[in-house]
Amino acid sequence: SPIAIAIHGGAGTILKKNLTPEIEAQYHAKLEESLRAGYQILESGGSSIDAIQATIIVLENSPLFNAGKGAVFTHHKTNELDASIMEGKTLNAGAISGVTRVKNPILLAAKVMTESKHVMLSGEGAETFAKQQQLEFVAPEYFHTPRRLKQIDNLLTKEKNARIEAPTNPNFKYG
Amino acid sequence: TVGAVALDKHGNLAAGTSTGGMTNKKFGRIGDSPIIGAGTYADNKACAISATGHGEYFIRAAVAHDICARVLYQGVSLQAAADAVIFDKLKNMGGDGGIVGMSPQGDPVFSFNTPGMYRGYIDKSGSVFTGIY
Repeated sequence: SPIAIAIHGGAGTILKKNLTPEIEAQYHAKLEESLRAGYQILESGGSSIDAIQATIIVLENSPLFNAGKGAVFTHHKTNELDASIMEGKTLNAGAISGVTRVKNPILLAAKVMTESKHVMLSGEGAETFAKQQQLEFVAPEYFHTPRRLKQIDNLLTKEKNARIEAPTNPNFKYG
Repeated sequence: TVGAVALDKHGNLAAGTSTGGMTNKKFGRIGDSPIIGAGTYADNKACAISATGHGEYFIRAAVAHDICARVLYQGVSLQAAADAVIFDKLKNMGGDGGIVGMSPQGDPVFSFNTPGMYRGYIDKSGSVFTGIY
């Protein structure tokens, strides 16, 4: 079979004015680095499951993307991470949600797929399983980045103002 | 959110997605990324999909599985199946976002109804592409 790999790093309103040429170049470089990490596994005969993990780890470890380091903040200024993985040969799959200390959530999703009888684990239970599987843990602060902290601070300020202004300003609605 | 899809030398497809979720989320809110069939799906007979976007809509539309099902049961191309879900079904529900897909023949596919999506591929000829808008 031919080999190929493709990725995304999130979709949305990516405003050119927010991306200087230098930052844009950083994104292109990190996207290509992650592609090559997975592609070399495919080239050496490795599995697509291993290639996926190698690629996503590069993106989780980069502060540029909303996954792993660089994740957005919850209302309580924490980072709650989710991940899932699936293989097309057996339709086997693994998924986790709401972890806060596992450095690479995609590795935990893969362990759920291969080392447990389940498909999806969540929260503290998922982290207990991660410990059993000797996955790397980090302090919650590892995931923090100034850009995302600023984002949540702005939102919480708006939300506070909305509560004050809500009766008069219907635009301030948060789901 | 980040995701990847791949085809290996043995003809096996795989898909994976990882995310920090939604800014300011509360009450343990979960989006589509960890939901098999919504944010992630892979079937050697059809395709591998990883999604990113407004998770609530991707869950309700079962986006990743729906795209693979259209390939499998309607016999349409992966690009046609992806565009039908992203630009028709999802858009009509008010959902926005995109997917990266891989066909069993090793053809990468992108489909997104937003101004931008960070994306890239190394295709079966070894050529590299990365894009933002």
